[in-house]
Amino acid sequence: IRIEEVKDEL
Amino acid sequence: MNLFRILGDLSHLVSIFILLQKMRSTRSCAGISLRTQILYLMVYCTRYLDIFWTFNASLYNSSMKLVFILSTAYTIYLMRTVYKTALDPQIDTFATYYLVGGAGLLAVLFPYKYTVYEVLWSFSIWLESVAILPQLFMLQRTGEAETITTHYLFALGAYRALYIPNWLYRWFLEGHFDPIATVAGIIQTLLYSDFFYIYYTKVLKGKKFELP
Repeated sequence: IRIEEVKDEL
Repeated sequence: MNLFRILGDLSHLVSIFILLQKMRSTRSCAGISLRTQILYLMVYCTRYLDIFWTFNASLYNSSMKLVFILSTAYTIYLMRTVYKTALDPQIDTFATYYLVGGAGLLAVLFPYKYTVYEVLWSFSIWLESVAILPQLFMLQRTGEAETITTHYLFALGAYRALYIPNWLYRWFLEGHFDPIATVAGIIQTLLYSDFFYIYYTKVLKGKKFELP
């Protein structure tokens, strides 16, 4: 599981 | 960015404009839950804090975030000023504090990281999953709804429903998986299942939305 630093979904 | 995600976001955008159009055309906010609208504003304000430091990351995301915050704030403003005579606090009575409290508890228990931003983000995801409950509760109490209101609810429900194939797509094709958003998103979509069923069997066949 990769957790993004910047959320790219709304 | 895949088709499901784009369609989901557009559906979300459309839902807000249907709601504004409903108020304009009927000159009333009857049948709309102010509590649900306030919860959505809380959701957007706590989730989109990153607009201040990711404004250049994606113009698409940043402009959508601004539109969601501003249009929901405008909806609340209209409901509390121009159309306030149609507000019915006797019907819009869902115990919202439980929703905020529950979302707060889940956010503190399951954030990705213990930072203010991540806890608030998690809070917004859980709160969004149940923010429609005051509206659905109101619908159940009145037992019927104007057709345009049901189009609003359908578009809003379709948004999160479309995010589910988006998450599956991203999981299989990009190895991206966001467990908090996915679990909360599935709960959110399930809450709509009754509504979707009645919308499909009545409204789409030209009948009035009435609960059995």
